[in-house]
Parts: sequence; structure tokens; C-alpha cells
Amino acid sequence: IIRAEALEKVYFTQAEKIEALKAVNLEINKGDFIVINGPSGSGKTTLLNLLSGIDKPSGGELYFDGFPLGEFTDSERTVIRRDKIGLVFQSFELIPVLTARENVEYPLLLQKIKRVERRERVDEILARVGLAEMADRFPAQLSGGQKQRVAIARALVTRPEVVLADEPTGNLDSEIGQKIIKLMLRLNQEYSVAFVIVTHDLSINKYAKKLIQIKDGILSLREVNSHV
Amino acid sequence: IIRAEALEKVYFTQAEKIEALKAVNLEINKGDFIVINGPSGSGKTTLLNLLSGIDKPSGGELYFDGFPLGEFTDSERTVIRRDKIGLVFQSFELIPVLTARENVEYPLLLQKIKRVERRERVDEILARVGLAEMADRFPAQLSGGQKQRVAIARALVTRPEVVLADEPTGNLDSEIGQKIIKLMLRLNQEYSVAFVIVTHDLSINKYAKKLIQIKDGILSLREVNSHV
Ligand SMILES: Nc1ncnc2c1ncn2[C@@H]1O[C@H](COP(=O)(O)OP(=O)(O)OP(=O)(O)O)[C@@H](O)[C@H]1O
Ligand SMILES: Nc1ncnc2c1ncn2[C@@H]1O[C@H](COP(=O)(O)OP(=O)(O)OP(=O)(O)O)[C@@H](O)[C@H]1O
Ligand SMILES: [Mg+2]
Ligand SMILES: [Mg+2]
Repeated sequence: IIRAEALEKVYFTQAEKIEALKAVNLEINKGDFIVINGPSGSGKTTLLNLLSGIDKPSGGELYFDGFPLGEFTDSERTVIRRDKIGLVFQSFELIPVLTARENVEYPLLLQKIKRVERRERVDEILARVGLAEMADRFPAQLSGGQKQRVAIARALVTRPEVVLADEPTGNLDSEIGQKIIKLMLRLNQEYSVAFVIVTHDLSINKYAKKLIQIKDGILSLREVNSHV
Repeated sequence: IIRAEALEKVYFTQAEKIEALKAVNLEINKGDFIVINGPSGSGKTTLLNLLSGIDKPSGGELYFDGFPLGEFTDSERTVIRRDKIGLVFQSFELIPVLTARENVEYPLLLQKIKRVERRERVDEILARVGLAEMADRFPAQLSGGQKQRVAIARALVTRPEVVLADEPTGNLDSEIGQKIIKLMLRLNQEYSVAFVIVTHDLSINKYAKKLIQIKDGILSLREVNSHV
């Protein structure tokens, strides 16, 4: 679905040139369940921002369904993100003026899903992340972990081809965190949703079909478990 | 230093009345090292917001150094927070227009610490959280875990009487997370800084002198380790 070849990202500040990603090669295929670990500042968020098309690489090439991402127009990339990719941001990025339900429903509205089906799918995913009773609250009325779960529900509700999740359990206790990972595994097995999960929580690693380490902007493959 | 008696907090939304904290009793003494675990939404952030005086309780009484917090004026409470309490927020709350160094230096400026000493203390704490090279960057140019460490450095640099830390390692890998906890333990042992650490990371529990559980707004004491 997504292929990165020799991907590079350099940031410039007034004082420095920061090589956040160096020569990254990565392939995400249908049904993949990839976990990425790495120290703080090693390039994980930068990688996800490039894979989703939110940010542009400084070098290398990115392919979506075989086509170079650079050849799509900005509006085509927006359509790809809307229909094919689900994103869980490290800082959630919820819309403050919409309720939890409306935040989760938003991507389905963009896809012009009918009202009855939207209602069913939103209710179901909110229940699965334990937020059924919070559906009508605004982000400011939710705890950190509740906001994180709204962000997760929003990324999953469209059952996209690939979900890119940036530290999705960082604000969750281990019980609800495990529930969320099992939910992702079910979507992976039942709907072939591919997952790329960036996480500091090493207890998630055992579920990975492919385990990747990132350090100073360089990826290395650690394990492949095809039997998982 | 801080004492809570029968503390209550109720939130009102259009549809509901939410009893976020119920009859909470808690005492924080000099040199304490308290860890609080609890499920997402159980009331941890609410508790810290009351203990720091950022929010007002709906019921019960809060004492600071023996005096009821309600009897201080707003500006007196601000002085208490500035001089006595260090806060690490769950969502960091850095000042976007200040660099990492300036964000950490800010509380020392408020305390009118002299320039040379400010410089030394800020450089030292930034080095201890692994951010010496990022000192001149702005929050927008930092990773999630780097921002979290700026927030931690800012809370510790004044060596306050008590540090209230809301999930301080949620965005950190285990290596730097352990370093941060050891830094807190050193401040606790060398300067008698009291710590109240809210966390989902159960690996921190072994360091606690007092371990508290919170569920549906109710606290219960789980363990006291006076030998730690
Ligand atoms: N401003 C608010 N208005 C209404 N309800 C609120 C508000 N802030 C928090 N709550 C509710 O109060 C309860 C406790 O919230 P709190 O933020 O203290 O939880 P928490 O233990 O810190 O959770 P987490 O681990 O997810 O950060 C939650 O059910 C939350 O939805
Ligand atoms: N806008 C930016 N300008 C300059 N440098 C940046 C910018 N964004 C990120 N960086 C730097 O690029 C490097 C990688 O950042 P990134 O956010 O990808 O790390 P990360 O692996 O997600 O870290 P964390 O686990 O702390 O979230 C870091 O050193 C960071 O400081
Ligand atoms: Mg990150
Ligand atoms: Mg919280």
C-alpha cells in the first residue's frame, strides 16, 4: 500500500541542520501489523508524518499503491488520506468544538456514508474503546486517556487500508491499553486493516508480525513473526 | 505541606453531573515519594489540579502548610504555586514562543534568581534530562518526548517543596524514563523534594514510599514502603 525508498527528512532551525530520517526503506502491505520502537527523538513521528503525506520528504521516494506520492496533487493526497489512511496523532488533534461522537463521525461524513450506518459504526467503535457514556462531551471535558481514545476511534471507524498510530496507548492504563491493541488486532484479522504502531510500550511487541527499531533516524528490522 | 480532607470535585455538563472525586483524604509531607495509579478517567488529573490550586474543589477542605487554601487570595495562591510547587502537566503546556531553555528558566526569573545561577541550574537540569543540545529550539521543533522532558525540567529546576507530576513518562522510552525517575529520586533524597507522581507505568511503583490507587474518584492506600 505504502512504500518508502531511501526516504530522508532534514529539518532546519536557525542554528542547525537536523537529519531526522536517513535512507529509510519500508514497505507496508495489506494485513501487515508492524510495531516500531525507538528512543525519544529518534524519528518515529517524522516517519509517520511522511508516510501519511502530511509532511514532504527531503529526499528519497514515497509510493502509494505503486504511484509516486509526489505526482499526486495536494487534493488527491487529501483524498488518499481520507479514504485509505487512518491517523492517530501523538497529541490527538481533536476538533475542540465537536463532541466525541462528532469527532469520530467526521471522517464518515467526509466519505458521504449514510446517517443510519454512520450512527451504528460510531456507536460501536465508541463502545469498543469504552467511551459510550462520554459520546456527547467535548474534548475539554475529557481526561487525557479519554481524548486519546477518541483519536483512536476516529482513526479506526473508517476501517481504512492502513492505520498509522503514534503512541496510541501513552495515556492509557494497561487494562484499557490491552483492550485497544486487541481491537486493532481484530480489525487487522477480520478486515485486513494494516497497522503501523509507534510505541514506547514494549508489551505490544509480542503482537507484531514485523518489529522495527529506529535510532537516530535509521531503521533496522528486528523480527518477523509470520505465525503471529 | 499539602493536606486534603474529604475533597470533592463535581463537573457539570449540559447533560450530566460527574462526580470526578469523592471524599478524598491525602497528606503530602516533606520528603514523600507518592505514586498514584488508576484507570483512565478515574480522577488523577482532577486530583492534581486541586492539590496545586489550579482548580477549586466542590467540597471538602485543602490545607497548605496548615492554612486552608480557600483563605488565600488568588495572588497568594499564585505565589505558593510559584515558590513551593512544581507542576508537570499531562499535556506539557509549554510556552510556544520561548525556547526550551527559556521555558525552563521562566520559573527562576519569577523567583528573581540571579542570571549566573539561573544559567547554571538550567544547563544542569537540561543535561540531566538529555536535552542539552535542544536548548535553543522551540517546542514546535521538538518531539513529543522532548517536549515532555522540557516540562519536567521546568518543574524540577526550582527544587520546590513538592512536585506534582501528571504521567511524566508517558511519551518516553523506558531508558530515558528510568533516568528521569532516578533524577526525581535524587532530588527527593538530596533536597527533600516531595513527589506525587501520577502514572500508568507500573515499573515506577517499586520506587514509591507510598502507593495509592484511584478508581471512580475514590482513593485507596495500597502500600507503604518506609524502607525504600
Ligand atoms: N471539564 C470537565 N468537565 C466534565 N467532566 C470532566 C472534566 N474534566 C474531567 N472530566 C471527567 O472527570 C473524570 C476524571 O477525569 P481526570 O482527567 O481526572 O481523569 P484521569 O484519571 O486523569 O484520566 P487519564 O488517565 O485518562 O488522564 C473523567 O470521567 C473525565 O471525563
Ligand atoms: N519541526 C522541527 N524542526 C526541527 N527539528 C525537529 C522538528 N520536528 C522534530 N524535530 C527533531 O527531529 C528528531 C525526530 O523527531 P520525532 O518527533 O520524529 O521523534 P520521535 O521519535 O517521534 O520522538 P518521541 O518518542 O519523543 O515522540 C528530534 O530530534 C526532533 O527534535
Ligand atoms: Mg513522537
Ligand atoms: Mg489525566
